[in-house]
Amino acid sequence: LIEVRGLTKEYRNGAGVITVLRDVNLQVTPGEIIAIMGPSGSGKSTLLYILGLLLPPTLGSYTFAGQDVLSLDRRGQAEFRRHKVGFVFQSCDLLENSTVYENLEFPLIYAGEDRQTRPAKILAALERVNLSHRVYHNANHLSGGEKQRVAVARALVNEPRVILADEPTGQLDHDNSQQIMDYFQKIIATGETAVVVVTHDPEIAARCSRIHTLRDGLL
Amino acid sequence: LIEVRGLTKEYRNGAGVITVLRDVNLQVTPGEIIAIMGPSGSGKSTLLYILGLLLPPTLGSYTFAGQDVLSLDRRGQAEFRRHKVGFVFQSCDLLENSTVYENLEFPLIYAGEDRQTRPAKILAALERVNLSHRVYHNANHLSGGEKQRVAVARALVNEPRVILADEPTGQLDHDNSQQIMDYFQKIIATGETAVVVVTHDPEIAARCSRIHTLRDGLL
Ligand SMILES: Nc1ncnc2c1ncn2[C@@H]1O[C@H](COP(=O)(O)OP(=O)(O)OP(=O)(O)O)[C@@H](O)[C@H]1O
Ligand SMILES: Nc1ncnc2c1ncn2[C@@H]1O[C@H](COP(=O)(O)OP(=O)(O)OP(=O)(O)O)[C@@H](O)[C@H]1O
Ligand SMILES: [Mg+2]
Ligand SMILES: [Mg+2]
Repeated sequence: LIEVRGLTKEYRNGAGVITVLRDVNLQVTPGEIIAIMGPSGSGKSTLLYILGLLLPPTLGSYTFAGQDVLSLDRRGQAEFRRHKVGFVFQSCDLLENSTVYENLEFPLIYAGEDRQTRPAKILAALERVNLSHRVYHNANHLSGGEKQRVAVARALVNEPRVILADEPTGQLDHDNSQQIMDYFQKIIATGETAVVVVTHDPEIAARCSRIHTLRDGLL
Repeated sequence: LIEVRGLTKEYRNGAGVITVLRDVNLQVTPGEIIAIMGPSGSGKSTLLYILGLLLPPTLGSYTFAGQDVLSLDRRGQAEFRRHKVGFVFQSCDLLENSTVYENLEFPLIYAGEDRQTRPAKILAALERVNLSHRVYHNANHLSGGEKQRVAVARALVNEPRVILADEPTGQLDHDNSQQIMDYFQKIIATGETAVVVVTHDPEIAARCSRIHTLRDGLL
């Protein structure tokens, strides 16, 4: 499903060049949950952003379902981000002045989901993260862990082909973390989707098919 | 140092009343690191906000070093927040367009710290979280874990009497988490300060003097 070769990412700033990723190779096949671990600053979020076409690499190739996605035009890349990928960001990125319901509805609207089928999808996603009792709450009135769970539900509500989750359980206790993994495993059960999870939590990594470790930009 | 009795916090919204904290009692003595654990949504951040005078309780009393802090006027409360407390927020709250150095300098400026002694304090704090190599980096160009470590350093650079840390290691790997705990233990070594840490991480809780658990607003 995903094939990345020779991925390199550099930033230039006043002080010189920072090489965040060096010649990274990665393959992800449908039906897998793979974990990416590594110390703070090792390049995990950068790798995930590149996989989600949120950031261009400096060098390297990236093929998704056989298609060279780095050569897509702006519109093709936006289309990819909207339909193929569900992204869970490391820091909260819900719409603070919208309700939980609205936050989950937006991706469905963008994906052109029929008005009739939206409510059922939203409520099912909320059920999977135990937040049905907060459906009409304002997003800025949620606890840190509740926001994170809504962010996960939002990435999954569209049933994308690949889920890229950047430390989706960082704010969660044990039970809620396990529930997120249950949700991921349900999603991949059809064998057509895959999940890439960046995590520091060994309990999460233990439930993944494979674990890769990034150190100083090397996988 | 801290004595809280009968602390209750309620929110009213369209649907009714949500009781987040119910009749909470807590004591913290100098030289302690106490852990507060509990499921997502149990009221941990709310308790910490009240302790930091960032949020008023609905009911209850709060005495700090013998002084009734709930009866302080706005200026007294601002004074308290600036000098007595170091707060580490659950979500990133650095100044994104400032450098790491500037982010650490602001609390020192507000506390009236002499210009001559600031650089040494800033560099010492950064050293404790292993981020000397990012001192002049823009805050919005840091990784998630780097931001969290800068936020911890910023809460500690002023050497406050009490540190209130809301899940300070949520984004961190094992080694960096342990380093944060080393930093906290160094701070309390003088026996005059205390730390209250909200955490989900059992490894962090294991290094605390005591562990309290919040469930549905009850401690
Ligand atoms: N301003 C508000 N209005 C209404 N409800 C609120 C408000 N702030 C928080 N809540 C609710 O209060 C409860 C407790 O919130 P709090 O942030 O203290 O939880 P927490 O224990 O820190 O959780 P987490 O581990 O997820 O960070 C949550 O269920 C949340 O939805
Ligand atoms: N825009 C940028 N300009 C300069 N340096 C950057 C930029 N973005 C990230 N970096 C640097 O690249 C390195 C890797 O960042 P990245 O966010 O990928 O790390 P990470 O592995 O996700 O870390 P964490 O576990 O702390 O979230 C960091 O050291 C960071 O300081
Ligand atoms: Mg990251
Ligand atoms: Mg919280």
